Amino acid sequence: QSPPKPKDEL
Amino acid sequence: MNIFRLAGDMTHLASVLVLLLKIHTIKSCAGISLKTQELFAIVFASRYLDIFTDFISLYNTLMKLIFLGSSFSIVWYIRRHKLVRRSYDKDQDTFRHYFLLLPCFILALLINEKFTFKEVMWTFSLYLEAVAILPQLVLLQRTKNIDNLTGQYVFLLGAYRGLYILNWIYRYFTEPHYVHWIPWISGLVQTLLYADFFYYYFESWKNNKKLQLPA
Repeated sequence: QSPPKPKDEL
Repeated sequence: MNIFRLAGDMTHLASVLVLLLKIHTIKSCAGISLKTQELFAIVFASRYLDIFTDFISLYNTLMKLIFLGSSFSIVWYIRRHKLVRRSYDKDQDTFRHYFLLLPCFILALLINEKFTFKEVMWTFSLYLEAVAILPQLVLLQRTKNIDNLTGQYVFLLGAYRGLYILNWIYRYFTEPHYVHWIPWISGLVQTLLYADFFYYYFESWKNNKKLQLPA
């Protein structure tokens, strides 16, 4: 499974 | 944060500063596509809906505020400032940008990672950013004398995209489970759109000639 997507990019 | 990501953000920031510098000091937006600038404002507004709900870092929040503020003030300058708007090449900047909005939105409704409002808007912003440069590239092709600041602006934007791809490659090999197809493919498409411009940019730089794109 994939972890929650980190929206840490701009 | 890795060096590619930081360098990418910094070239992105530099591109915005170069454009604001041109508009603010020379009071001219000659060669700049309002269509592209409006699309970028929509890109940031739809992508940063999480700005007040998800805190990542001070850096992240500040950069989001800078990109939102700068993109809307550039649009304001070109539309409302009485000197700047006079320099706007309205007759050359004819790309029908709303033709890009609807397909990107439909694509975001169809292809997304999660069907929620925020997620669809975020995906829409990625698709739209990928093609938002098109009106600007068309305008460049029509401009006989591309001034240095405009050339540097587009160069810095392209560099930002290229560096983001290096950042993704780096993160793919250093972080577990780091796979994000939607930003990767749209980012790759976006970077490829700059390939032609880059070719002529380096040619003009190598031969020490003024930048001119073939019509």
